[in-house]
Amino acid sequence: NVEPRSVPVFPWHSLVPFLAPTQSD
Amino acid sequence: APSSSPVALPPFFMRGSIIQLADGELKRVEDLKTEDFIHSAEISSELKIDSSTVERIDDGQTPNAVVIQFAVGELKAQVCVEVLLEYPFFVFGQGWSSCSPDRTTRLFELSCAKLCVGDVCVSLTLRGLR
Repeated sequence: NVEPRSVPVFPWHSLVPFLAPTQSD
Repeated sequence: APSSSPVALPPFFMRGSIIQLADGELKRVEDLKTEDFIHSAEISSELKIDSSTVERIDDGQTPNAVVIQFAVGELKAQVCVEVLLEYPFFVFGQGWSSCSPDRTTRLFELSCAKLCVGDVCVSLTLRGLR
């Protein structure tokens, strides 16, 4: 039902902000 | 304070964009459900879903930007990001939400709810990071 060949396919994790609470504060 | 200026909204938020889940399934961005993110993270060896609660939303340094402060994970680590008003976040149990649903809908045809303080967003961290 979805034609993947002629359109770009993006990985699911591209959509999610990467909030890493490891930076110095 | 956020360390960088907001980036332009990437193309995959455009309605109809094809997203590949971790198990290989293809879905349109507007059809994604909370379970899709949770399941994809479960079978990922590197990525872990965190709950990030919106604590504050302030004006950004440019007219179309906002600074969103999140409390991330169980430890409620404070993280600020500066994004464009139309940038959508995925809220647990609710779906896509942005600070300006009208702009998101107009620019990307992606239906959004209004992102509010207290909303719990899907975010990612690396497994093993502490």
